Amino acid sequence: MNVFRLVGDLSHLLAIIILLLKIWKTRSCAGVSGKSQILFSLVFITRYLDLFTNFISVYNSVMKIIYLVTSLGTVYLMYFKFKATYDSNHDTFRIEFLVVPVGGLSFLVNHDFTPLEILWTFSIYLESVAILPQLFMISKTGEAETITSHYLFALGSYRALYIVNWVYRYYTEGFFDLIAIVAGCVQTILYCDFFYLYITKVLKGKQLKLPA
Amino acid sequence: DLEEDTKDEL
Repeated sequence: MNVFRLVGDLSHLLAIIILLLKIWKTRSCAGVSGKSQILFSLVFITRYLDLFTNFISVYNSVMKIIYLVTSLGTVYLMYFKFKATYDSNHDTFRIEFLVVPVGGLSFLVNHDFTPLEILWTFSIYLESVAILPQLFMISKTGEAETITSHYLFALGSYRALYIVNWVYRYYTEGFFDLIAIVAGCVQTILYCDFFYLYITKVLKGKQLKLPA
Repeated sequence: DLEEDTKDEL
């Protein structure tokens, strides 16, 4: 463990908590893409199948359980409890266009052709594009609530910090995982224009409005 | 080596 990965994990946890609180407190999931939340739940389920078979550390197991419970809880709130506030008219990204190619790629490009490894690879590739429905939805509505932009900033920062962690681990341990690194770079690049808008607008107190 | 490739990252 290193400080970059720890801050990255905490940023990820913060993002998930921000979203959960936003939906729970406002009792509304307006402006939030349920499809992205479904994809994130799928990412955690396919990645953490070894939760009970492969103990790494207490921290590792506790965080995995928190991620699984909070992401599934968010999906539950969006599609059941506060379903009336779910904006399905703007959340129209075809996620099969993500899941199918990612599924195919995870069979073709992986470290080891075993079920657990292919599912882990699927989860890494899927996570890199899971935010697309959310970014697509914001581009359609042309704006995002400030709390949603804080969520996106924390979520985007987590994988950017993981990239720093991978550079650090490469130079200190000689460890690197090309699949995770390439997918992590794609994932972080997808946030770039949002990061620009967030820093130039939201941090100056303005509403996040995408150029229509 | 790949054998002890324990996935210790979240």
